[in-house]
Amino acid sequence: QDSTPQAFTVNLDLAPAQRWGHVVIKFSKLAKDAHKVIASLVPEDAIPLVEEIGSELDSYLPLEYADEMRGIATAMNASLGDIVLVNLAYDITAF
Amino acid sequence: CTSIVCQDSKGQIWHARNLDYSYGDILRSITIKVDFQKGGQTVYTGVTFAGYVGLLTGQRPQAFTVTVDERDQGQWWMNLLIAILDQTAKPLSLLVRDVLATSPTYADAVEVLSSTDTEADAYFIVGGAKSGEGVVITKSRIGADDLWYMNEAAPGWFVVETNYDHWVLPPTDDNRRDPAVNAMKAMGQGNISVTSLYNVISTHPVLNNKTVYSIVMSAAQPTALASWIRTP
Repeated sequence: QDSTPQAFTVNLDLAPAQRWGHVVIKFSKLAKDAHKVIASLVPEDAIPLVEEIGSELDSYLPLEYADEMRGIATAMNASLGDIVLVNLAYDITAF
Repeated sequence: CTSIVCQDSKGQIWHARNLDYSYGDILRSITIKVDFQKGGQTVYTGVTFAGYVGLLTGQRPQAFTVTVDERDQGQWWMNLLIAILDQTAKPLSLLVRDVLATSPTYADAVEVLSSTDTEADAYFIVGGAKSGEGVVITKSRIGADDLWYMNEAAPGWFVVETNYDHWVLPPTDDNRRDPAVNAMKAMGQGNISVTSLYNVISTHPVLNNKTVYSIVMSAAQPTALASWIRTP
């Protein structure tokens, strides 16, 4: 049976790091599942390059989105590297 | 993925899509619809995944709708190399979110999506709020390879994009294009609605085991947006 996606509001008037916390805390399994996806989809050789991007996030991504990812990592108690990897996975796997 | 932009007999533009990806079970469980608001007003809406800040599907009310279909070209390291060396290049989903946030019109969105460097190749499918506004942008990492406008695509009132360049035949083992085109023709321009477009994108193999979610939207009628998490 089809279902309807849960609906949320993201308030762009908030600081970027504060925007997604109320969303991601509703998905407690997300961090574990994300690990599973990352491990299987992203080529192993790509991981160090993504870690490079993660460690210098502000140099590679617009600050607003980098801060949103930091806020998500904090709210989920996940590593920033994993969140960055999840957010880049679509581009990395498009080959 | 499959994306369709079409124009009904009254000139209203509609946009339908299936998002197909691996690990559907996981992605279905974290698929969400988000209204991005400023001052209590929705600036744009997207269907995305919890924890994913970019958008592969979105609508800016009274302006345009946009979806991304994967265009598998080159090697993974090319995408990362562009990311590291070309700091003007953007991840696809962040570019889409930028465009939804800042482009006031269909024409502006098409221009920005066509001309911005991206970390990967892709197809951007854009529908407008005015009659005639529909295009498939075949995007290379740097620049656009092709812009295919709806009125250039026979029969002239819709355009279908899956994951292959429109000027080549899709592979026989992944031909979702022809079933989608046939379903659109069977529906007819005079019968376009949320329900009929849902039926088109529910046609096998347009709907398939990898389909995570479906959406039907219209920038000119933003409240018509409907989305479904699929269980093929």
